[in-house]
Amino acid sequence: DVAEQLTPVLLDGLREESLQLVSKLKDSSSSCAVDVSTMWWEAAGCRELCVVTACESSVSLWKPLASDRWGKVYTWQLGEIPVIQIVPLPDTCNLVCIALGDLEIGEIRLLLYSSENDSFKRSLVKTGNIKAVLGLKDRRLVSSSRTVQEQQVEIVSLSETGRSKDGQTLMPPEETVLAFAEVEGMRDALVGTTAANSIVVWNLKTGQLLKKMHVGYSYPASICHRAYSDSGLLFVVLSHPHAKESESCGNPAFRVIAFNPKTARSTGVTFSSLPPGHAGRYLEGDVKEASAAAVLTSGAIAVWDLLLGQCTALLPPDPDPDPDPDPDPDPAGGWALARWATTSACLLAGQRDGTICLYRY
Amino acid sequence: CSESDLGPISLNWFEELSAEAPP
Repeated sequence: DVAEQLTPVLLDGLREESLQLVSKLKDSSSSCAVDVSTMWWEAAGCRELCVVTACESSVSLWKPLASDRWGKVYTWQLGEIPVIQIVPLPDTCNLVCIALGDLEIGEIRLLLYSSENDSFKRSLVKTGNIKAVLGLKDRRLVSSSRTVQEQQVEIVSLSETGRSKDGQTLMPPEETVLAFAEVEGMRDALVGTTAANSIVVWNLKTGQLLKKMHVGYSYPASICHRAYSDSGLLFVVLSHPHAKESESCGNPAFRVIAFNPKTARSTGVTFSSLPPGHAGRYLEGDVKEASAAAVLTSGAIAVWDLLLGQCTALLPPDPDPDPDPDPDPDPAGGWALARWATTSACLLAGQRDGTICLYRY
Repeated sequence: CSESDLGPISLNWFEELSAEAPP
């Protein structure tokens, strides 16, 4: 019955690309999901892709059981500072970072499992007035933070046991960096988006700021999600939380833009707009490979193929209607989180009540 | 997009910008 209720609405006849509900997990001890992610966990010689859920005061690790069920392995209880987001570290095992703070990130902590003595630990990685953080390949973490006078962009390397090794600083741009993305296939290249709507490119090895390129005035406060270089161009996937609807492009949630880093000129490649007739705008989302997913202000989740610029599936705002309707229902109820697992084959969708649904895409 | 829109394209843009940028 549940699977039937949650069957996503398909658009434009793209029926081969749909979302299939695989399983649900709900932490009975928590009422609200702040973030969800996946991490590899290896214990007793067995390596499994696990789900990590965060509520304001704790982070839990869930392992797959038989019959598409999930069992909680461990919960890290955190202090008085609320958890804001999970910061996954790609291609690592038994390590995940979390960002904590009030309104803004005040500290980043590492949560880890030691298979040597079968114990769960935590350690402090960084404190400060942190504006953006991203886990990079090879157990590295990049963050931007601000003091009154200046901005610091720093890379911290983490060891297998979680201890921070020497950090490296990158040359900061004048504007505050609000998001980072690794340039796929280029180990030493990193891009960021700034508060003044520019893309900046760094050389991670030397710390040099190589280029600053303006995104344009039509789409303020762009956030970078993904970047890759092809045929001498830098392709960047951006989301536009504050984009205004236009006749030519509809209401764009994501755009793929090609930059020529030599000249700083750019051109739009694809627009991924809200489905026709769908009111509201982009709230938050995630990109993996050519797939993008976002929670909309209506409480729905939309999924796009970024190469086609086309919406391929939509989870309606109220996927699991209460048989005894609330007399005062939340008008924007439904979904709160949309995250891809380590591949775009699995979507983790979080409801406002803390339930996480796993969909095969 | 054509090359004329974006200006001259270099496959080695990362190395070239790294050589040009201040250390």
